[in-house]
Amino acid sequence: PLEEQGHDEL
Amino acid sequence: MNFFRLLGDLSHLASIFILLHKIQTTRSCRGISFKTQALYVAVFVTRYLDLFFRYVSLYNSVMKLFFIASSCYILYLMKYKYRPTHDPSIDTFRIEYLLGPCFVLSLIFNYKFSFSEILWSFSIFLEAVAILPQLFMLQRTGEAETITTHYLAALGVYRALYIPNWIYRYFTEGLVDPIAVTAGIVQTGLYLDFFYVYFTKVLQGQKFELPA
Repeated sequence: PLEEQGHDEL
Repeated sequence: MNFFRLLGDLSHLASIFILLHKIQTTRSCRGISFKTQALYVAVFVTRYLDLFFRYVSLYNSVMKLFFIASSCYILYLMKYKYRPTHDPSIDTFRIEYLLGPCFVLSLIFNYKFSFSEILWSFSIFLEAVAILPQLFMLQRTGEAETITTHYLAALGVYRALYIPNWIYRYFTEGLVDPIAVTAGIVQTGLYLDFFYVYFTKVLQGQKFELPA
């Protein structure tokens, strides 16, 4: 899920 | 990183420089909503908490720090240096109506029920509507300085460019971020009226004026 891969956008 | 996202980020950077340029050269923050600017500080501070515990890239960290610092600096300019040029009587949008629902939404829609993820969601929802006090003010005064409209256009283009970025990422990386996409579409949608007047008037060399 997104939380694990982190938020890489601004 | 892809072309659309980079262009979007650069457009966001440009919007901030245009706003600073407007304030410094006219020595005035007339026509700029303090409330919208304050909401952007809240957006950046709540979203970029991950500066402390997650490293993405140098680009990412530098941009985050820049957005936090510049938005605080703009608030300082409006609150202290050019305070007499700010007219709170036309900046009357009730931001409680934005903060409350965004907070509730972030409790419902988030990728993990944790402090930082809820704040991240909150910042995404809040950013989508943070421009409303500014647009409301524009509606009330019915006109704007050209430089102010360039600022708003650059800000609108920034999130608009994130839409092709998400489409691109879906096809190349299989990545979908439903929270950011939904909020981003709403955010861009709020600019449609503004864009219409901007493209049909300001870019044709006319003053930004709303029909009476």
